[in-house]
Amino acid sequence: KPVSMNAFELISRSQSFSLDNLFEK
Amino acid sequence: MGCVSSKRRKQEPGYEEPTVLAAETPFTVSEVEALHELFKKLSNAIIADGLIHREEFQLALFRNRNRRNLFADRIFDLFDVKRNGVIEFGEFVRSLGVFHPNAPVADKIAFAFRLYDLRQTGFIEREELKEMVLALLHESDLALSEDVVETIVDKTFGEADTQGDGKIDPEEWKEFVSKHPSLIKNMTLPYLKDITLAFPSFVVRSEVDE
Repeated sequence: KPVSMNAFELISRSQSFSLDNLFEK
Repeated sequence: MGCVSSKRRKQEPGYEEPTVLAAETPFTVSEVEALHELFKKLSNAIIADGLIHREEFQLALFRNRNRRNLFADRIFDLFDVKRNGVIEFGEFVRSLGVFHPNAPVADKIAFAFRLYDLRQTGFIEREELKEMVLALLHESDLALSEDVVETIVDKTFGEADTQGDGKIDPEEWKEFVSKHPSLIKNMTLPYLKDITLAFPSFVVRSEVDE
């Protein structure tokens, strides 16, 4: 549940906070 | 193997020798060569000048050059070490080095801190944390009420800000990450270990100059 998570956990798990797409061909 | 250097490449603005970059980062020379292939692709996507512009970075991350995103902006600014509005090859490799699975954890913790220190004050402030939470909600389908956001931010601050001065300093951040190691999971890109498989073209290219 988001409420039980800490804010940084929410952020670090977010796809919009990820560099993965740089490597997509 | 795979150690190809071309005259054309050396003329690229900001180009640095793979041997130099490999010595300063967790990457091997072959991996730096492979990263150069990726860099060429990204840096010539809109403006063919061998430099990654902000729009090209956004295009690579979101398939959309006009889609501004808080995280993409911050990452771009951190990669753009010289702060001249573009990412050069050396900056690209050194910055990505932090995301390598073999990079020191301390480097990842420090990079994440700088990423979240939106206004570069040397501290992560409550307002910055709230801004990031709101930004990610805006980007995702997750809908949380203002009260819930406040509760999450308060709770996080209560735990991380051990001195209780309303801001998280690098030491507090380090302690907080040691309690929650998953927080720096996004600071590791497993893909970087296989980069030579994804971009192997440099291995077969010959030294011939046309």
